[in-house]
Amino acid sequence: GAKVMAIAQNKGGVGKTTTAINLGKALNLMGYKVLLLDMDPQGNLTQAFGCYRNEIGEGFHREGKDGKIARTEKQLMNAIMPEYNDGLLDTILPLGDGFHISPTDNRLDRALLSLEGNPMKGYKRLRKVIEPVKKYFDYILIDCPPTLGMLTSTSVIASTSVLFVMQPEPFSVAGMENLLEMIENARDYNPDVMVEGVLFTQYRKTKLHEGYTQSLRESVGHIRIFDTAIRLNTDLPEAVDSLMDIFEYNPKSMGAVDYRNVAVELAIADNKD
Amino acid sequence: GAKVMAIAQNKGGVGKTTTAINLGKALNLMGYKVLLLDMDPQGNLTQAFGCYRNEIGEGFHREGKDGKIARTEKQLMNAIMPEYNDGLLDTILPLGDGFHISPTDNRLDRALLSLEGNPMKGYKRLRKVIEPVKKYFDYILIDCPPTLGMLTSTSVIASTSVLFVMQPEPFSVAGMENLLEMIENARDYNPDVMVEGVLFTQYRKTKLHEGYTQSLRESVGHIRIFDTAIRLNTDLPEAVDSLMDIFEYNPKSMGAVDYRNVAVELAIADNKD
Ligand SMILES: Nc1ncnc2c1ncn2[C@@H]1O[C@H](COP(=O)(O)OP(=O)(O)OP(=O)(O)O)[C@@H](O)[C@H]1O
Ligand SMILES: Nc1ncnc2c1ncn2[C@@H]1O[C@H](COP(=O)(O)OP(=O)(O)OP(=O)(O)O)[C@@H](O)[C@H]1O
Ligand SMILES: [Mg+2]
Ligand SMILES: [Mg+2]
Repeated sequence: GAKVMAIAQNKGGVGKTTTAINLGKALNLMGYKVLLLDMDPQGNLTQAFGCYRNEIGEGFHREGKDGKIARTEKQLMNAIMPEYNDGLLDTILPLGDGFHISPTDNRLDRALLSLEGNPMKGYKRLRKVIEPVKKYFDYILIDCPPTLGMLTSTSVIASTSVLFVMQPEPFSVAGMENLLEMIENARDYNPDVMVEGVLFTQYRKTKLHEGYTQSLRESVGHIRIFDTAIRLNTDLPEAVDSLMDIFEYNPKSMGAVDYRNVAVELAIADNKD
Repeated sequence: GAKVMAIAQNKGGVGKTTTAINLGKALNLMGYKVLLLDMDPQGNLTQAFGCYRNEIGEGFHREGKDGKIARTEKQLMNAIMPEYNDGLLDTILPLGDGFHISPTDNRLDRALLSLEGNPMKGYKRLRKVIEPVKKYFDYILIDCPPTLGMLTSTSVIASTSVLFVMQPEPFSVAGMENLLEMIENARDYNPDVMVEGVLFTQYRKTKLHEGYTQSLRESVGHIRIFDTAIRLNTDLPEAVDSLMDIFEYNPKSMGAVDYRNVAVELAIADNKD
C-alpha cells in the first residue's frame, strides 16, 4: 500500500503547497502512482491544478490535456464528514497518468466543525477514509493548512510520516517546536507516525539562510535534513500562475532540478526501486 | 482615541507580522503612540520583540535597552477570555517611548475555544476589551493569524479598518476574495469597518509581480492600493533574527525606506498632523 505523507508546518507561506504540487509530480514522473489530498480550506493545491467547483453541488471538474472534462459530485470535505460512507474515490480527479487529486474549497471548514464536535472520532477520521484507497497508490501526499488544529492533526494521524517544510528564517524555525509537540500528541492515535525530515525551501545564499541551515543540521541530530534545499526560484510561482507544475513550465529551472532531487532522495530512503 | 487596524490575510507568509513590526515602529518614530496586539497563537510578533514567557504563570517579560526588565502577570489570551474583567493594560509591555505590545503564545488557542463556545459574544469580545484603552494610543495594530476563523473575525470586528497584506502571486491574490467575504459578514457586528487598502509585500521586479500589481491596480477600483510596495529585502528577516525592527537594524535598507513610506501614506490619509 501507499506511503502517506503529511506536508506540514504551522508557519504560513513556507512552501507546503508548492512542495505538494512539485514533489508529487516529480514522484509521478519517476513512475509512482501518486494521490494528492488538499486539506487546506484555502484550496491552493486545487487551484494550482485548474480544478474548479461545479456550478451546482459540491463536486469539482477539470479539463485534461485532451480537452475532456473529468468531473466529481463530491469533494474531500464530504468524504471526511463523520456520517459519509461512500469513500474517497468519489472525490478524486485525474491529473495525469497515475496522478490524482482530491480537491477542496472553503467548505472544508464545515467538516472541520463536525470533526471538532467529536474529537476522538475526528482525529481518526481521515485515517479511516484513506485506508481503503491506499492499495491504488504508491504515495499519498497531504497538503496541510498553516495551523495545528484538527485538520492538521487528523492528517498527521492518517500519515506514515510528516515532512517539515521550512524556510531557514526565524519565524519558521520557531514553528518547528510546536509541530514536534503536536506530533508527539498525535502518537496517542498513531504510535508509528515518523518525522520524514526537514526540507528547506525558498533558500537563498545569504548569511541568514546559511546560518540557519548550518545550525539546524548540527542541532537536530535525530531528525533527517534533506541534502537538497529548494532554492528561491521565481519559476515556481510563475508555474502556478500558468496552471502548470514546474516540470511542464520549465523543466530546466532550478525549481525542477531541486524537486526532482528531493523525490530521488525520498524514493531511495523508502527503498522503492 | 486610537485608530484600530487589523493586519489580515488568509494566505500564510505574506508579511503580516513583518508589517505589524515595522509599520508599527515607523508610525512610532513619527511621534504616534502605538500599541501592537499579537492575535496569532504562533506568537511571532511577540518573539520578534524579545518578549519571553515567565517561568511560572501566564505573563511575559522583556529586557529594555536600559537593562531593566519589564514584566506582566497576564497575556492577551487572559484579557480576551469571556469572564476576565481586569482589562488589557495588565498584559502590556513597553517596547520604547510611546510603543507597547500585548504579547501572546500558543495558549491563545485556549481563548479561541472559549470564544467559539459563544460566538455572539466571542465576535464582540476583543472590541469590548480594546475600548477602554483606545484613549492612550493613536494607532492599535492587530497581527492576525493565517486563518479566517474566530481570532481574525473578532479582530476585524474590533477594528476601524483592515489592511490587506498581499504578495503579488496567485495564491495570495486568490485569498483576497475570502477576506472580502469575511469582512462583509463582520459588518453584522461592526457596520463601520472599512478596508484600509492593499499593501503589496515581498515585491520583486519580475514579470509575474508586475503583472499582478498592475492588474490589481486596474481591477479593484473601489479599494485603495498603497503607492508603496514593500520590496523583497533580506534585511527584514535579518532584523528579526537580531531581535530588532528594521530601523534599528539598518535604517538605510530598502525595508526601512519602504515601511517609512507606508507609514507616511497612512498618516496622510488619516489626516493626522
Ligand atoms: N522555492 C520557491 N521559490 C520562489 N517562490 C516560492 C518557492 N516556494 C514557494 N514559493 C511561493 O511562495 C508563496 C508561498 O508558498 P506556498 O503557498 O506554497 O506556501 P504554503 O506553506 O503552502 O502557504 P500556506 O501556509 O498559506 O498554506 C507562494 O506564492 C509560492 O508560489
Ligand atoms: N519584504 C520582505 N522581504 C524579505 N523577507 C520578508 C519580507 N516580508 C516578510 N519576509 C519574511 O518572509 C517570511 C514571512 O513573513 P511573515 O512571517 O511576516 O508573514 P506572515 O503573513 O505574518 O506569516 P503567517 O501567515 O505565518 O503569520 C518571514 O520569514 C519574514 O521574515
Ligand atoms: Mg499552502
Ligand atoms: Mg504572522
